[in-house]
Amino acid sequence: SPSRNVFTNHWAVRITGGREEADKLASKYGFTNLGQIGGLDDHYHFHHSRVVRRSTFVTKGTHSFIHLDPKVHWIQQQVVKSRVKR
Amino acid sequence: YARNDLNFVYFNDPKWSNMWYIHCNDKNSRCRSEMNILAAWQRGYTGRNVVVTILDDGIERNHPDLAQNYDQLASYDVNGNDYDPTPRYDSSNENKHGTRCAGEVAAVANNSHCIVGVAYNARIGGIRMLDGDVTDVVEAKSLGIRPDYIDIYSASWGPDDDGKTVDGPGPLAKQAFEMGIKKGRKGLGSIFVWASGNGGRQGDHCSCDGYTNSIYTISVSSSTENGNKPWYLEVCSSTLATTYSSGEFYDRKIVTTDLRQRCTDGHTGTSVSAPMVAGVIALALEANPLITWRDVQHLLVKTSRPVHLKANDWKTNAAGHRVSHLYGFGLVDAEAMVVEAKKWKNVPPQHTCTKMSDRRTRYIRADQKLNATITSTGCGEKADQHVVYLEHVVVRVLIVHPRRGDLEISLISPSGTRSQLLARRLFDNSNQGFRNWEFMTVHCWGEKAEGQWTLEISDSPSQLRNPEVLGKLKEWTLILYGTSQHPYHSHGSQHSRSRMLEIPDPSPTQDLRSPEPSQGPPEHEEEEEEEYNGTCDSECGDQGCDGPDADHCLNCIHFSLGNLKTGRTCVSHCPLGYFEDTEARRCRRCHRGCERCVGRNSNECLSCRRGLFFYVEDNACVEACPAGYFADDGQRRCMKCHENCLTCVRDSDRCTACNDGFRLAGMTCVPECGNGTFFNLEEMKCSPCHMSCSTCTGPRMEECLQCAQDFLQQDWRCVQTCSPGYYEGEAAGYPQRICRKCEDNCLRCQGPGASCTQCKDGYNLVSRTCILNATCNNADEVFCEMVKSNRLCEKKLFRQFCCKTCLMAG
Repeated sequence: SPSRNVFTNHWAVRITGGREEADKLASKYGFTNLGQIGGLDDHYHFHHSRVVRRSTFVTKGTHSFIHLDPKVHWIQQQVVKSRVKR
Repeated sequence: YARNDLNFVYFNDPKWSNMWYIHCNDKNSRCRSEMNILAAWQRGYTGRNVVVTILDDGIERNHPDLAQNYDQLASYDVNGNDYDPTPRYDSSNENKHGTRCAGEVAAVANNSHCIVGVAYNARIGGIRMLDGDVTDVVEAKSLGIRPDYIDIYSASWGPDDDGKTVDGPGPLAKQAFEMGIKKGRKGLGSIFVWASGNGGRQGDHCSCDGYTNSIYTISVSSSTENGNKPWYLEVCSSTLATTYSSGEFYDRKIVTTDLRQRCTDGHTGTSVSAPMVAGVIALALEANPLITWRDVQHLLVKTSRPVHLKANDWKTNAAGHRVSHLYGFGLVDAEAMVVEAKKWKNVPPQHTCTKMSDRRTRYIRADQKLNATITSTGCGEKADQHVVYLEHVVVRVLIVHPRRGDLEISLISPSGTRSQLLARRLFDNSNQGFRNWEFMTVHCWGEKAEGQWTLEISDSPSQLRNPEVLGKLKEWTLILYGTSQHPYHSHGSQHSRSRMLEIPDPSPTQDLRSPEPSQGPPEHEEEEEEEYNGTCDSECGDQGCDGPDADHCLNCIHFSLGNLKTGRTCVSHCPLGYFEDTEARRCRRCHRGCERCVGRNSNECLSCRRGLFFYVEDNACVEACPAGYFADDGQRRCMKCHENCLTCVRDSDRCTACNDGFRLAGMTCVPECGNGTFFNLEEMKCSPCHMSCSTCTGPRMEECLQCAQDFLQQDWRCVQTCSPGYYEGEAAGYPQRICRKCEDNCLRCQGPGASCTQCKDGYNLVSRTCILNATCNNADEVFCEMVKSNRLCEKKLFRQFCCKTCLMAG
């Protein structure tokens, strides 16, 4: 059977306008901006402490409206990836 | 087989004798040293100044075999979001994996502890990222840490090797790989080394792992000591090279560092192969730091060899490379790598030529083969995409199928090289098919791109299936990577055949040790002359010669070297170990230990013989450098430590003690930051703590070590007033006031013990204690008397025991 996704309370977001813009947008929807993702320009790591840490379904709430914000070019709720040590 | 090496290097590390894959230790028998690591060391390459990091569950940075080479700047804890990759310890030692891999790369040599790493002078770091939820963000962050500082990223993990998973990097991790190869190492490209999977027993195929299957990773598989396929090994066409690893119980194993400062020779699987290759690449990068990520792959293709590795599918492709689905191009050869790297010129730019099939759906009928073809010109019509000589070939497929595991896919190149992109996987029952999955092969490396490419798909039902539901190939795309010019010929003849190894230059000092010029007899001693009428050597002076060579001169134009006992000769310049006495026209010997000098005295040296180091302050050659200097083996000089270091080893910035005002962070001296600041590793300067802290480890309020004045410590934070559920108190031996937790179930309190003033919902305040609402309701007078007479209400254990009832009852 196909494995079910496990959603986390972390998001990857692509926003132009720099760190300040990302911070503003994060706080607008209740997220914490944990900073740029590695060397990927305009990609930020957002965390939402009021969303359940692991869930098998997408939790809806006021934070969900960030998906509709015109300043957000792309957003992805992070899913747990099964990775094994070899 | 390689004969035992008579110039055997000995290390005092206790497991050195067990490291059969590096050297031969039994003088009477043959042994497996085809990886030629020892020979690469003997050429002087040990990974110096190359930075490797291990993406895993952390590394034990204070392990005695790692501490000296540990590099804080090549490390990060993505799980904990700090700079310390130390693994989380538990009773099962679950997080031993990264430490084991790290040792294989850069365990310190000759320190009487455990083992010797393949690149034992390389810097080693760890990125702790597997000890938590792994997401696309976590992977992308990990793959992109300090790309200009870290040269090689080694990963020995991946999606499940259960024979039914098809998974790979997400969009962010893919971008991180691309960013790494484009911008990492200041544009030369980060080098990602990956362990191919361990799913051999599950019939897994490493083409279903998008990490090993990526063109950006160097996928490494394993062989047993005897050249057999280990039970865990997966086949696939993207494997580039192989190292030894463990096999059956009777095969010898690999030894490496282990958690809790130990060593291990436990089963290693393919995990150890990635760091071994990372180590070999570190040796090659030391030989030539300017090689690109693609040069490294070319070097591996060119130098890896089938030797005695057993596989029934070894074939020679049209470019002359021997390749197998089990071992790629074969066992890595460290010596050939460094020799080739040393003289390597960068390969021409990589071009990509893409061609998509028509969008006609083709049905895949059971027990029949479906052939689909694409004819490629190698994009000759577009100069920036033109591929003549192939590197990687990728096939992106969109296949719908009722049982994915029944599929077998092969690709046949225009030259006739067949690569199996996918073998049947008995455990894969998925009906998801392959949705734009990319298969990759390296088997056509060096071949010509132009011509007809054939994709061959077979469907062999392994169990009863609905015969009416057919698989469909909806579309496929051929992506050819390579160069328009020949990767080697375009640079001239510097790319020799890899096995024609250069002979190391004999050390000048070795040649010059023997002539010990005597201090006694004069150089121009009278000798009986014989008649000689021929021409003299051009170095002979006006007195002529008694023979044709320079040692037949009767006097010299420039300098005479040697004496009667050892023989004398005329030279234009004095060799090393001598200085030129221009007045006497003689080569005079330097002070013992000097290689070049300006006079006989010990303080007139300019450089030193092997084993000694030139100390510039005294112009002398010393056995050990004084404090503030380190011994540079390459230059044989005492080099100054970094200005912040008090003492250092091997490099100016590998500090072992710091000057006043600085403290050690790993092996770097960072400023001791004043109160209210911390050392920010990102910005390399002292940055302010959060306003609530007086000392801290980072900028956030949770990173306080001590609180600022007027702040109280509450659960690792500093607060101005204690939160509900806490009361203000003092801690013994701790100058600062702290917030202590009230008793359980107490919402507000005035101090420790029974001092509650408000209870949580569901509790009642009785005698300044919170007790559960649900008390018994059947207490009679006798019972209450018993409770009261035994003063049970005063005993914490019995407070819930009808106390409220009794108290209410008076």
